[in-house]
Amino acid sequence: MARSESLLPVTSQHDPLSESSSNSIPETRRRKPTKVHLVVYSGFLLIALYITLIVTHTRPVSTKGANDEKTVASRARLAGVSEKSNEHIWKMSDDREGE
Amino acid sequence: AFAWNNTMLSWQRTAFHFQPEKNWMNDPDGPLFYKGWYHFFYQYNPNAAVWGDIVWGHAVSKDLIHWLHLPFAMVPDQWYDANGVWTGSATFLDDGSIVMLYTGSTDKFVQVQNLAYPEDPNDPLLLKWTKFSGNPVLEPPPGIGDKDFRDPTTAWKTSDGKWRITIGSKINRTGISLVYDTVDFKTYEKHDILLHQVPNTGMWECVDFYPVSKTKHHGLDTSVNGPDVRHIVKASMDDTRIDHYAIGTYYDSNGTWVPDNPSIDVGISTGLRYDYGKFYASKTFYDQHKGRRILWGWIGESDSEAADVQKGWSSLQAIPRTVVLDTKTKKNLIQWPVKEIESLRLRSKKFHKKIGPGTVVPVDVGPADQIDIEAEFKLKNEDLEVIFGDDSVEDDKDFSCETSGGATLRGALGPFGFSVLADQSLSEQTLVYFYVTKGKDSKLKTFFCTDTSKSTMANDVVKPVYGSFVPVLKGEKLTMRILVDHSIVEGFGQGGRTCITSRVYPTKAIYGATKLFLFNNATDATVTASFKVWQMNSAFIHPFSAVDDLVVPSST
Repeated sequence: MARSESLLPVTSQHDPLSESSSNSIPETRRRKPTKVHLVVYSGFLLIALYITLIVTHTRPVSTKGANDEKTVASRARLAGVSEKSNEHIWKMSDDREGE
Repeated sequence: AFAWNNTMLSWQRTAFHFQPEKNWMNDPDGPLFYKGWYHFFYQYNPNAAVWGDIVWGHAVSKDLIHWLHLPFAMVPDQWYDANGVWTGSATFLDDGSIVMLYTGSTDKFVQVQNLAYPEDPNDPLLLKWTKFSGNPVLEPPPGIGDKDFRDPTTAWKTSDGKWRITIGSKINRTGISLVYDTVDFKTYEKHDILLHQVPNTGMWECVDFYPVSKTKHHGLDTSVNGPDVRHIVKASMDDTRIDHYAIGTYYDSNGTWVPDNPSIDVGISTGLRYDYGKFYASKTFYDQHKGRRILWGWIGESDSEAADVQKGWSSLQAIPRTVVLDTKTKKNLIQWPVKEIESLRLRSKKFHKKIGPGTVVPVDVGPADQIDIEAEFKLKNEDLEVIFGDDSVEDDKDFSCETSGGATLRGALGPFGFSVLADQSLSEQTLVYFYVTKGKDSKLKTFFCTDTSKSTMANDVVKPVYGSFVPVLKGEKLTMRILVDHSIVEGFGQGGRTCITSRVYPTKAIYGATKLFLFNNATDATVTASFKVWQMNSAFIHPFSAVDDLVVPSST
């Protein structure tokens, strides 16, 4: 706690980027107001990108899970012998640890 | 997945346990002794380190330890085994010739039984196998699923001179063993009655059936029967991948078997197991050369398939074990590594140490990744008397190796034993130990356990605590034997009454960094341990070369 409190003010005081941006924004507003639209559109674009990222990030996990299930149901099971893979035991122990 | 590197993975290969040079292996098949050679066949995928494309691998040995790989014995080349040459068993006929019955997975994935025999009976190596032209000899009977009919046993003689086999199956959730009689192994007569069945145990595979002597310590040929004989039924539980056995009485007249104690019947979860660790699809054979029954067991991996693919191989076989009825308790089998394993013992060190409660002692044996330990432990009588004389100490009815917290659970009289495959700081260690409790009626109750939960820093490994109750009779000392061979640890409690095989994959406790410790994590008991540790040689298992291998290590 003590460490993070002492660090916070130092970082904000010595942040050169925050100072330069605060100076530049009003200037650009005055000279090129059309760029505001660009900034807004960029904002929308960023939000869209963010949503896309979330979707694509979750999709591989679920796809992987589905593939794993197929692997676990596996050739051995499909062919008609006992399961040879450990994946389901491993998943069960993972679940237990999670709980 | 854990970031395994080649250094770690290379270390996992064993020095004296049977394994192919690469790829996947599972069940033992048709082990036998013929013209001076032990033959070992096994389920093998020549194409990958995961199950599939199963052929019969083949190796020979003079002593069950120094194996020489031979070409495949059988491959899927017929419609009746197109999807795999699966598990089978060998039978010696009266004239000394061999027949092999095995399960084939047909081109339509139906499980059928097939007959094969050696092409040249004069070849001691049994290199070539002929499949019977009339295969399949058995198909799933009415009422049995196409994928519920596999793994024929070695045949045994009936009193009227026929041969009899049993095959595992299920009806709904009831595990069953079907019975067939034959005179020529080509045509069969199915019994209406089953050898045995147990509800709610699921599919039985790799059924084994054999006699054990009530009085003698030697093995019996599969056809032996009589008043001094008990019969064992073993089945591998498809649902749980556990090998369960039970002791009972076989009735030749109708081909049935009845367990001594139905409450611990075949497949009942509280029933008897060959091994309380990782040990499956096992099979025995009668070694007529040395008059003993030998048990083979498939030891799978506890890591991930991805790791297996990375290391390029998967699975081991346990060191072959002699199996006999415990003539003292008459309620369990005794398994013990074959005597021949002792031929690998190199230099040894003997120790006698007294260790107090909460103590861990390093054992200076040098590198400890290929060792054989034989130990006996003694608890101080005063410590026992304190616990058993104190009514305030409650009976520990609920202790279980698997669920009671492993070796970190401290009781008055345990755990104590060895920490194997440990690094110097004990950040990785596998603990093999006894845990003694005050059992029912205040009688001593002893458990033999293996805790793998701290065996590795890797996260893609199953790390259970294994173990079970082990019978200790009055006047007996507590004894254990541990075989450590890189990624496999085989533990034998009380002379082999309870056995535990585990697979472990340390990341730091490897090569020269592998240490051995003796520990006593009991709260009240002082333990005296007398033990001997041998460094073990490699068995140098390699492909057979006609020039070099005509002279192999002599059998002991």
